[in-house]
Amino acid sequence: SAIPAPNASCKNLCHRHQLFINFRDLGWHKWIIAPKGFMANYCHGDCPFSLTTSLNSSNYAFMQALMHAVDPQIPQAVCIPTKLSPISMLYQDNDDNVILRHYEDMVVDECGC
Amino acid sequence: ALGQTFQFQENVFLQFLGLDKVPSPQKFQPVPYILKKIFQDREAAATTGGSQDLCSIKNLGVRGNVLRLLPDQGFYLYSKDLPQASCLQKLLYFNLAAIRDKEQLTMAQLGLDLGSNTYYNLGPELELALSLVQEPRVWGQSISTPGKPFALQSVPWPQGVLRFNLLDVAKDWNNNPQKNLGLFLEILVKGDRDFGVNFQLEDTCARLRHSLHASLLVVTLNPEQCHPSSRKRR
Repeated sequence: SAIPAPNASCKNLCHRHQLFINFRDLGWHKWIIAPKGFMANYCHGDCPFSLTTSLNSSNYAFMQALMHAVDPQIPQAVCIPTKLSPISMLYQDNDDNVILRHYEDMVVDECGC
Repeated sequence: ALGQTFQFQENVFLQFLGLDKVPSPQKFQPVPYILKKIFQDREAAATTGGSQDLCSIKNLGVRGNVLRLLPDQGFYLYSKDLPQASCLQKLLYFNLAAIRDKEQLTMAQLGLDLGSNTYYNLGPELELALSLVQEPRVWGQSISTPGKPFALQSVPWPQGVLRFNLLDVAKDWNNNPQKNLGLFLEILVKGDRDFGVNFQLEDTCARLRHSLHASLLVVTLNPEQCHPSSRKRR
């Protein structure tokens, strides 16, 4: 299920798009004890020059946006995750083992150019 | 086609989770408090954005990123010629096949849950003898302890969960699966204590057989997902 972006004005600009995967929709709630699902957020949107001067962008993005303004053949800077967090999964396998496993860099918390 | 595509993605995601197919457990195992606690602590840390070392299990004081609770797949030994004070004899067996070759074992803790921790119906003093099964045998009859017990413990019963460190044993089993013939557990009743009532040995032991629950908590470190030492990522 997609969670609508907070304000529509920057809809096309680079930002985090929230997407929640409910394990019940996959029928996985029968073997995954916790959590109930996980945030499959993703980054998408334009990185115009004006945005690259904001906090969440890197110097490289500023330079690339500048070069794109001079020569549109040079692609715009790209929208990527700038902060990620791990998830833990508690589940049962086919041998009746209860397993707790940690996966790092699984959830996108913030995006930037 | 869409369904087919989705099916493909599901398999890819399962492999990412380290699974070869969707588990379909027949009965749910009880989740021990420690696993719930570690899970909740991780969730809280991820929510607050605090940095966390995914390759250390603070609550247990070991390095590792996969915890497995293996249920006991052994069975009780019944025989009419059990030694007088012997309350029960049980083979304990844990299937380590779920542990992948590249994973390093950092903890293996046997948990023996003898039943609720209450002082109202204090049972007799118990003595537990735990020994390695060294060679295959026919389990039709009770046996005297197969090897020298490597763990002996005397406890008032009911006692709650007793824990034994089996890391070296589990490493040996993991490196030489043919050696994994299980453990032999014998629980003896030390009848020298008088409770003022004449407790029936058999129904005491029947209660114990009913309440005994064994499991092996195994922690492993996957070097592909965890840096060898606790080197922080730049």
